[in-house]
Amino acid sequence: VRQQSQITSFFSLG
Amino acid sequence: MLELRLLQGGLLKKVLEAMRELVTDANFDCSRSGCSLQAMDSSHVALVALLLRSDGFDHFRCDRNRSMGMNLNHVAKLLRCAGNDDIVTLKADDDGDTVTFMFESPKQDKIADFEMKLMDIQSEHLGIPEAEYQAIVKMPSQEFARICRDLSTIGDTVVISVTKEGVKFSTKGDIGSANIVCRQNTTVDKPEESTVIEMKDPVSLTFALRYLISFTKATPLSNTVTVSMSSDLPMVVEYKIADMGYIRYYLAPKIDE
Repeated sequence: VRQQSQITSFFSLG
Repeated sequence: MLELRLLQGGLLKKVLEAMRELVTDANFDCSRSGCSLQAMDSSHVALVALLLRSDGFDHFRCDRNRSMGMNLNHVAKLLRCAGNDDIVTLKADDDGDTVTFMFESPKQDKIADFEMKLMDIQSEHLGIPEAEYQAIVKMPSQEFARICRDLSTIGDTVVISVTKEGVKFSTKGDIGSANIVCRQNTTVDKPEESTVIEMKDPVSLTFALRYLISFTKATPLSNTVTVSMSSDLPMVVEYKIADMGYIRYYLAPKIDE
């Protein structure tokens, strides 16, 4: 099963 | 004082239609270099980044950097009151909490102004690093929209694979499965009808189709779309906005548990 990842786990705040 | 004038008001309508399904509230950040917007969808799976450079406007005045919070559905509704050929001007005072949209008919015989309250939106700004992508596919935007729509009749997710053979879009669902392969095709008469594949390494990623379908609301902005993919990064779907900038959508992939 593939899970949906989130944008925030690839790009950092700032 | 902020004053942005665009002879092609219809362009602004298209820009709003391209974002409002994905994002409800967003800040328009204006500076001397232009207007930009960055916002995530509510589930933080997709991000939209808009750039409209100041030199693409017919008149652009921005005395002080401004971040103007707006409900995109409200802006889209307002812009529907403008004719496609109307000249649209946005005006805001430096310290005001409203923005005024002025619509002028091409013959200048009808002038309307709509004032809208600005919102205070706390949004997280993400740093998007420059990246080298393993594969970049440029194709007709209508073709990309058609593929996403057609595959959604079968499944909820799409596997996009780029190899030397071309780009393959695959899906599976309760009723069956589907594959659509597009090969590189640069022999057509018009460059906007060609499919160009730049591949450093083969790449295969899985995405939720409903986000891609939201992205294709930008199809009226450009004849072509560019899809960039790397195995460890969100995909980028970019529509150029002629002479002004771009709208880019970033989509996080589905990954193995």
